[in-house]
Amino acid sequence: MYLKRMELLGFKSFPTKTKIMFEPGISCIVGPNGSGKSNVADALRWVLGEQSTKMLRGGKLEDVIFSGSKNRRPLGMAEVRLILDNSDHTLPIDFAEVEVTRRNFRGGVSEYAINNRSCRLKDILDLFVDTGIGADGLSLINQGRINELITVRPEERRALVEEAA
Amino acid sequence: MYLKRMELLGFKSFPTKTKIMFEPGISCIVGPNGSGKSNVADALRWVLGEQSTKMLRGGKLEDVIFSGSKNRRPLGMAEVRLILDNSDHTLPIDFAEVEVTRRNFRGGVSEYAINNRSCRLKDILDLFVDTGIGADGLSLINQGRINELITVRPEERRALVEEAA
Amino acid sequence: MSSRFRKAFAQLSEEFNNSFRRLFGGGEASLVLCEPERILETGVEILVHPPGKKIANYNLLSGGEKSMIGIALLFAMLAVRPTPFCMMDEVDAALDEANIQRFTAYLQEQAGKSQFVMITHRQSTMEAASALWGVTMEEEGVSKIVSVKLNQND
Amino acid sequence: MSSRFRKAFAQLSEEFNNSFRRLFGGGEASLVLCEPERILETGVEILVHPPGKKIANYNLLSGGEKSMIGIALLFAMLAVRPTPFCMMDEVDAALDEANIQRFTAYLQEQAGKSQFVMITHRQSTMEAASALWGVTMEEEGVSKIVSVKLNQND
Ligand SMILES: Nc1ncnc2c1ncn2[C@@H]1O[C@H](COP(=O)(O)OP(=O)(O)OP(=O)(O)O)[C@@H](O)[C@H]1O
Ligand SMILES: Nc1ncnc2c1ncn2[C@@H]1O[C@H](COP(=O)(O)OP(=O)(O)OP(=O)(O)O)[C@@H](O)[C@H]1O
Ligand SMILES: [Mg+2]
Ligand SMILES: [Mg+2]
Repeated sequence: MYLKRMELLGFKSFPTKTKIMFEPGISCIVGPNGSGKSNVADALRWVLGEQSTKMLRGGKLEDVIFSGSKNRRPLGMAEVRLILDNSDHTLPIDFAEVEVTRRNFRGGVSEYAINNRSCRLKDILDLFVDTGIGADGLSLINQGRINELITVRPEERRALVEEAA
Repeated sequence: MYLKRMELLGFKSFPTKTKIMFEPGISCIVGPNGSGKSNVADALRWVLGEQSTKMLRGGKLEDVIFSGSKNRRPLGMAEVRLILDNSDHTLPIDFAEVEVTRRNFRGGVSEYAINNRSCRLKDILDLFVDTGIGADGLSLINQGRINELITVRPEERRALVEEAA
Repeated sequence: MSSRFRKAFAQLSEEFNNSFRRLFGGGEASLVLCEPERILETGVEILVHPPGKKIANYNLLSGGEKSMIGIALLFAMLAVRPTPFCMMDEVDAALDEANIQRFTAYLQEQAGKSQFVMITHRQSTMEAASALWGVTMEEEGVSKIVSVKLNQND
Repeated sequence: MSSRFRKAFAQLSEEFNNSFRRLFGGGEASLVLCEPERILETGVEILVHPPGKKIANYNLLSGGEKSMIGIALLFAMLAVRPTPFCMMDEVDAALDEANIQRFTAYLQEQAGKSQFVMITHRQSTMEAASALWGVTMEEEGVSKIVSVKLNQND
């Protein structure tokens, strides 16, 4: 399994439909300060079901929706689609390509879908449960957090071992 | 007033007498990870009277004393001397050059001196009180702390304004 | 007491806006009293608008933007209450090349008023210095200070 | 439950030592159970000895050393429980050039097992990648993705 592409619409600093193509191996995302690199990481974390606004650097869940710029009005919805190659059937679902979608309207709740069929958050979490992917695993290291792996309290580090079990 | 030089002996990773000559203007301290650059900043913070072990990245006050290496035994004392040019009489003391010393024996308490005459911590703090220099001011920004100036709570940021008053 | 606090607050807020506009090439910034009627206890909030951006709260700003705001606040303090020297330990770690250039240009202007000692890994910051010192551990676990010529590589 | 935990703990500690020695060029590291008799609740401590150093507690280690230990723990997790992809946001910010080289060499070896997406400002990390994407804000406040050729400067 690997990431093929991600499509953002109205998510943080991406008001218009934006596609990011991923490649196997090592790829880098570069760009000036404040240009939107960590927002791409936040989009990945969000579509995988992240519920903590703090991990998304916001105060309210709506802070992920494009809040306007000098020349654009705020939007009413944020949507992220993640397309994964599943030809090796890592994910327990009978498709060679899996698309996970999360959508949030201002003032509403999050809607989720797998291959364009609406589902619950729990279905998304169940999909990834044995892969180590997901908001809590180490598959996503936020900016400034690499040193926290060793500065957290011992009880918190226990979770790593449980994840590995 | 400006920093002329600092002499370290037995402080953290400096077991032998080491002199650092400062220059007016901008100077840089460079070197590999773990080589001892932040220890130089800790030495400056310590000689100015810092009492918090956390700000010195240690657990106990003795953690500033050289604790040994592959080929050297631990030492029993740490000492830092700070030599300042005071020809403009910024410091309320009648010397063109001022030397501040702090010394700590393992298991003992800190000893302080100004121009080689032993004094109390309070005398050191009084010396610098109107200059903005000192463990609490902005004259020393620890590694990783620049973002904290804006992420601290509003009550803590008030201290900055009080410092400026 | 409270009139000194108000005066310092107004000055710091003004200087914060100046240094912010310098470092961000525009926009605006200010300090705000959380509870103006309780001047002796009130907290101080910051309000920032990077040029061209409308953001709900400053936690949404990027790592590099937060460092630049912290640096702006530091320069504002130095303008209101200059200190003879200032040592900064890797304040440039999160900055991109363009922001390092803006930061070091500002630093060079202030170098007449204060002495700056910068601990850094970034080449562009080293190039802004007039003197360079290296710390090495030729002997494991033992630090040594050496003088470094600028044209050497990191 | 507890036997699975013990087995995973032993594996993770072993792999942590391997990746630590790789990244630091020697020394040793391990995980330690704080209260081995209470296996269902005990915390997990780390024990590290960089080559040639005797340190009392790991808080005394440097910023770059802490990042390298965090990276070692991450690689240990990937060895015990591989995940298909891993995105890292500026984990190299505190590293010097030599450590970036060690980190990227290790990364390139693991690239067969997992897909890595690295957000970075460091040129040496960019050079280790096979594909490079740029994020820009040509229009203020609006992010755009562009494809970047490696030989362009940051
Ligand atoms: N809901 C939102 N609506 C519009 N813009 C937003 C929203 N949330 C965040 N932003 C914008 O995103 C920017 C931060 O982007 P991000 O954190 O991704 O930067 P970055 O490329 O990671 O930068 P750095 O290199 O400094 O870490 C902020 O300046 C802010 O303007
Ligand atoms: N009391 C002590 N005795 C001996 N060595 C010590 C002591 N305290 C700290 N050290 C050593 O100092 C090293 C850390 O140095 P320091 O934090 O100054 O590195 P640095 O040059 O700032 O590195 P970086 O670029 O990663 O921030 C540790 O590896 C440790 O071995
Ligand atoms: Mg970022
Ligand atoms: Mg350091």
